Amino acid sequence: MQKIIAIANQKGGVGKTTTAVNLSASLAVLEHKTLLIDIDPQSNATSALGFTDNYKGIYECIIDKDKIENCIINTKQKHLDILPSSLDLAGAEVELSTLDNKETILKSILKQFKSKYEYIIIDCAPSLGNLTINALIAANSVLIPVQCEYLALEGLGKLLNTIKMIQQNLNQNLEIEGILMTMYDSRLRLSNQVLDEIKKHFNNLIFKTIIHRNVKLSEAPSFGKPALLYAVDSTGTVNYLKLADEVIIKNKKY
Amino acid sequence: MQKIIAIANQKGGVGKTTTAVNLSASLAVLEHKTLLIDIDPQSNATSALGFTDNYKGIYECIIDKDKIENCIINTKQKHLDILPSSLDLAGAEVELSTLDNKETILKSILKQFKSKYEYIIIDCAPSLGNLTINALIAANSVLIPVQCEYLALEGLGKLLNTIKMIQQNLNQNLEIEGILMTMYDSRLRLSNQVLDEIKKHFNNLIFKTIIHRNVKLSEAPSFGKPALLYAVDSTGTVNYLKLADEVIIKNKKY
Ligand SMILES: Nc1ncnc2c1ncn2[C@@H]1O[C@H](COP(=O)(O)OP(=O)(O)OP(=O)(O)O)[C@@H](O)[C@H]1O
Ligand SMILES: Nc1ncnc2c1ncn2[C@@H]1O[C@H](COP(=O)(O)OP(=O)(O)OP(=O)(O)O)[C@@H](O)[C@H]1O
Ligand SMILES: [Mg+2]
Ligand SMILES: [Mg+2]
Repeated sequence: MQKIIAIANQKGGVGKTTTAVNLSASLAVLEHKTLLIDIDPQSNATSALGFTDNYKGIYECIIDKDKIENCIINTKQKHLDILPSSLDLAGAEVELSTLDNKETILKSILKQFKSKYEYIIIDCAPSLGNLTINALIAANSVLIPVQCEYLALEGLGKLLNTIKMIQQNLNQNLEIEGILMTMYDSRLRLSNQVLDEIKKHFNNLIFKTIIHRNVKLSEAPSFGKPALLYAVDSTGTVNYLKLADEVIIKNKKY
Repeated sequence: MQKIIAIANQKGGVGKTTTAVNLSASLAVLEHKTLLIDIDPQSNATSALGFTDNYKGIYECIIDKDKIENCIINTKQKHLDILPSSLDLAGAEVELSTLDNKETILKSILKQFKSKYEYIIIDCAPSLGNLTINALIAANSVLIPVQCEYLALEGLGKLLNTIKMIQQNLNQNLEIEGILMTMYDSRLRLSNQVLDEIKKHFNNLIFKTIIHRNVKLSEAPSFGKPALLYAVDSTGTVNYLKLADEVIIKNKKY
């Protein structure tokens, strides 16, 4: 079985990269072969796993038609590989819009790639441009991180409309893996209000696991490690292991 | 005198909108006529000032060539007006790339607009696409919010390279208004490390004013008000008034 999950939300700073990196690392430590694809030109997921040079990666696969096998890198962790981003990827947004099949390139690359991965996790940029649309068309499902903040709540409706439009026109099989609440701080009234609001309107979509605000999650990238290799007993590590468990159980039937 | 300042950083969630809204409100309360332009399709700045319907705004000015005067709305505050964003703006990113003068449209719109505003503040999306490039070409200077987080630090170098490229090719007069540290939490080692790092490498660019993490700043948008109309004695309000003062003094000679 192979499940492709895009981590997407056009609102910035809601925890897409933190979720992509730590969910991937948690799936890998639970013995599920996982590939993390970084299609954000900022390449935060790539550097958060310690890869700070410029590597051949997803840009070369999309634009130069390089073989995906040639660009995948092994990480320090067993069962976790990465297809890195690079600076050139910023140009891909424009280069893609001149091609005919601009929206389905990633889907066909991944289709041809007969791989051994059980999970492919795609970290997206904070936009709904060509690269993110490519990810939403290539994916089986989309995981939506939502920060426990008012402005993050506002954008959720628009994102769900965009996903509905993609489901109708471009990828009938796209499901919503779930809405993941991030940076939750139980001491703040605002955090609780946003959580209650999401539970009220999207109770069937929200993950049981809630990611709490935890400084270890934001320190880990500076050491080039996921939280579980940097601070194994932190709240952040435990939260993401629980999320991985929830995703695995949900997809047992997949 | 008129100063056009773009608030830009392709890293998401670093406080661009919070800065655009609260700096604008602070400049207005200090008796400087200010126009806030929202060119982020998420239209967070528009809703943070209480405008939650769909209005004619910057999209109509850029694509339909509507007069800017017809789209400007007065806010509850004296000396503060807004040129709102709208959902259609998401389409403008693509529509712009088909036009010849795609990068200088906003600049010529603002040039023709003989206005009475002393400050025009432009809130940008978390990307370096056509709309943000338009803002950087139309602006006299760019204010760069940087969250006190490792991942936000990473992207700063790339952003300064992009600004240099724009200064060389598209807008020789573009200055850097300053680097504004946001969401600073003095109790966190990470916050202090990031602040020290920025001071070490960019000491000539950093504002004296530092914006502290303050929940009133994130609650205010849900009431459709800037912090100074929602929680006048909060740290957030004081921080942004000090920032406005620093910007005014710096631009006295302008
Ligand atoms: N649960 C958490 N607790 C504390 N800090 C967090 C948490 N999740 C993310 N962060 C920090 O918040 C910032 C934003 O998170 P992140 O970069 O993962 O969001 P993003 O949605 O990927 O941003 P972008 O929109 O720029 O891609 C980062 O500095 C990250 O380290
Ligand atoms: N100093 C602060 N203290 C506490 N919360 C803050 C502060 N500044 C911003 N926030 C909150 O952090 C979140 C991100 O801020 P904001 O939306 O202004 O960033 P942005 O850079 O405009 O995001 P985007 O990249 O999506 O445009 C918002 O929910 C905001 O309310
Ligand atoms: Mg990210
Ligand atoms: Mg914003």
